[in-house]
Amino acid sequence: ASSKDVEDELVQKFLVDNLDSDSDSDSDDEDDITEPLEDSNMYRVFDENHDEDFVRVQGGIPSGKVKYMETLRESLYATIKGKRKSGTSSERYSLAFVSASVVPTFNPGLRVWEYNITDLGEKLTKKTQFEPWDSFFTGLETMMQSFEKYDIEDEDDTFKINENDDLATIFKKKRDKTFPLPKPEKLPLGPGYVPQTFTPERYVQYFADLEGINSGKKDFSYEFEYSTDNEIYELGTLVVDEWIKLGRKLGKPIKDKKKEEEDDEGGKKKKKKKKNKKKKDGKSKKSKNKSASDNAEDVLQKIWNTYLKHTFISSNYEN
Amino acid sequence: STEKGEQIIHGRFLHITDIHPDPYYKTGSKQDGFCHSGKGNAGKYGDAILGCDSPMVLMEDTIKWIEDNLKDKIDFIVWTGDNIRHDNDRRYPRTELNIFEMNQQVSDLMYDTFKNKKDPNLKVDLIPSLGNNDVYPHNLFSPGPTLQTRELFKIWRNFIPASQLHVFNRGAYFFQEVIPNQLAILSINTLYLFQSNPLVDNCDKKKEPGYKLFEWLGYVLKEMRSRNMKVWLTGHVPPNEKNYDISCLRKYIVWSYEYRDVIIGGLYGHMNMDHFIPLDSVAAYKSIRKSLKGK
Repeated sequence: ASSKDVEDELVQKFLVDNLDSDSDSDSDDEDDITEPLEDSNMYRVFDENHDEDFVRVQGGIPSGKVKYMETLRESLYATIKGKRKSGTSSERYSLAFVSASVVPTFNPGLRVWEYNITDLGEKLTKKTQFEPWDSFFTGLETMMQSFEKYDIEDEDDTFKINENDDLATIFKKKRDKTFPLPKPEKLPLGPGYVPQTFTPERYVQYFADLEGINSGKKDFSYEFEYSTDNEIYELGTLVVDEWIKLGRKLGKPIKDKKKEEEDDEGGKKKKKKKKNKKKKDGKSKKSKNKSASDNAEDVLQKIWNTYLKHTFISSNYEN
Repeated sequence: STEKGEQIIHGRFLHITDIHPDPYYKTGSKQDGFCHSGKGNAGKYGDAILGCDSPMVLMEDTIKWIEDNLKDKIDFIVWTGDNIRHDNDRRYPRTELNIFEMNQQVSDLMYDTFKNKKDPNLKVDLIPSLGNNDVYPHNLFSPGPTLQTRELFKIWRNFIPASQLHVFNRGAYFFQEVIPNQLAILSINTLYLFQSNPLVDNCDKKKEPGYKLFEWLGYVLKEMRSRNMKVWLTGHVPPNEKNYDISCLRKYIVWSYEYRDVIIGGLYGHMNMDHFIPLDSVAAYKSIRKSLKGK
């Protein structure tokens, strides 16, 4: 009974948070609004620049992959929100890590993750009793056997509603279990977000330098390519927040450029010019600022170049 | 554990992906002929950027290197598919049998390398997942049980817990407790979410295997949460708008978001490029809201 109460409460929360509200909480912010995911939203440029076999078949001589990364930079990294909208631990985001292949599309690569095992001994010696897995699997199989009815049911019959039903009633009548309920608030963030046992702390990327190996200069071996705590990425521990910060750095030049273009379009160009004229007097101050911003740009460019080098497994493809 | 007895946890694991071994690869052949014939410069271990698959020796020596350098230092191996050459040379078309045989060969090599010499259990757990080239024809994978899911279970029998046979036969997904009652790896069959699989449409219709996959995922995650276990999600095709059907992608993202106390992250291959993908839960919920309001 208590489990049902909790579920009802979560259903209600889900509706309030996600379905009943029409307001766009982003719209009053200086940060651009969040576009809903769309079929063609993110990789439009990618589509325009590649033949249809690029993604479907794979293999063969790689082409257009720098363009792909630029698209990714523009559509994913440059659109990462600021701290306030991302949450203190960037919990708005989750991450997918795509690793290098063994097949030499670029150079072969392998990745070794290191994760926190502090307190694991203590956890393992705690004798918490759970229901045996057997009963879990019995339940799982029963659920999956019920899938057979989906194949003969008319899809519309599964969602019959009355005209006066409000959204909560509809939702409870036929809750679609392929949508999750909200995380209960009392549960703390997991190892992906807050350092604790099982938090990934670092990974080391290895690669095989095929040119050196094939030419006989090197024996066959995988060698160190980079680790996430290097002086360029400076990822202390691999919680989501750290990656999101890196993502912001990778996307910043694109974001700044877009903002500049938007400002120009909005007629702010003139104002800016006026401001610049006024500032001419304080030339030395300006040039100091300029060199500081140039330095910042250089640093960001260096991070992006390093990232591309690693994306293509030190094969020099990007050049 | 009862299965393995005492186990030393090192706090390290390996991710290996897209081996693509090609038995027709010939050293010194022509690269524009997929390194299968002619006279050219194809290197012994293959060449970066020139477009050929992996010579067998690259796969064998890679696994040997892992055995020599990593085997005793890692807890488990996440292995995200594509264990056969691409279907790109018309002179050497791939058959279903070729695919099964090569997958068996790679699977045997992995098992022999990482097994426990004292008993049939693995010294290092291996968690495979299905690549879009591991199926015939490539990209096409229908809901199970089918010949393909049965064959796959046979090929991976040393890696998949026997208790999950029936579930696996339906969808080629399963999970492995790599640290009993603490940490699990969920192997997702991403071909059910994959836009390029013409046998599936979306993840919103109940008939679709992607819909069923999310019911399975929900059931498993709920149990993991109740046991206070943590999980990694793994699979071949990574989640992005190009790869996944939008109805599948947004579900993947909101599950990751609502189980942020349980899910550590996702590990994928397929793209051949090293990068990370941030997934925005707000954008995913907006997309869901838009789609539900339409109804």
